[in-house]
Amino acid sequence: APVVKSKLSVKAPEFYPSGYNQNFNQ
Amino acid sequence: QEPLTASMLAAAPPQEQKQMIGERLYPLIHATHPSLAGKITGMLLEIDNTELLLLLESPDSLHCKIEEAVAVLQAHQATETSHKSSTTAF
Repeated sequence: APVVKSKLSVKAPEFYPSGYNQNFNQ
Repeated sequence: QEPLTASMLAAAPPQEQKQMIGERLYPLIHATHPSLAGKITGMLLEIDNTELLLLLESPDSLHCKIEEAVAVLQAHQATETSHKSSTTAF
């Protein structure tokens, strides 16, 4: 499998897809 | 959704590219980590788009990267907790 090297940051803003409420909060 | 290709991504404006990737990443992360999906997706979207396309093509690599993000979040929360308890002790 490809090795992906990158540093993850907890400061990253949260991401929610468009139409989030309809699809994931039933 | 059809698989996201590099040419599809290249055809979109830069600000939409992260949105397109996020739309595909979020459900995959939500399936295993529903309560953290927004945060983990945001953390992963800071990775370079080329690497993100690799992750979308390789479930194993994506799983490893998600677990890495969870570990980073847990380590951060542990630091926060120990920091709070040490400051309240003074």
